[in-house]
Amino acid sequence: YKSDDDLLLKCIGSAMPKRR
Amino acid sequence: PTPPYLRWAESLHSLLDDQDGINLFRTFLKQEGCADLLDFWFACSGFRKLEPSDANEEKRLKLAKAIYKKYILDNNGIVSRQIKPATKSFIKDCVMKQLIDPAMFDQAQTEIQSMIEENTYPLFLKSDIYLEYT
Repeated sequence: YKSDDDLLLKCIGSAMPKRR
Repeated sequence: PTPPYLRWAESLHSLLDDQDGINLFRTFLKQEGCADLLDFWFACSGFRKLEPSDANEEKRLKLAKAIYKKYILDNNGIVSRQIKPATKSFIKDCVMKQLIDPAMFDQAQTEIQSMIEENTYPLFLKSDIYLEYT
């Protein structure tokens, strides 16, 4: 299992706009 | 065309729609000791994007618990202090009963967003960090 922090970071990153 | 940093001043959404804007805003919030507000806002959006399916039920439950534990459980945390008690108990209930809905953090996200719009976002637009950037 991934750690909670890792899971949170991925989740936060998934909501960010993609770089143009 | 309007430079990005001028668009950031138009609305919070214009700012949060731009990676450089997010980075600068987060640096400012970090200085003020409240970067968690922005992280929580994005965590809620990311959580909502995870479609319920048999394959990711476990992941969604784990993520909902992680968001709850990190930002809401500690009543002294910067995020927790800005969320209404009723909203917090609703989320706690969802986590305890394992009723994981894509919209379970929506109300909390709205409350944090209002706080950002009324407070930290206007401060950011007046901050040295933003003015120096422009």
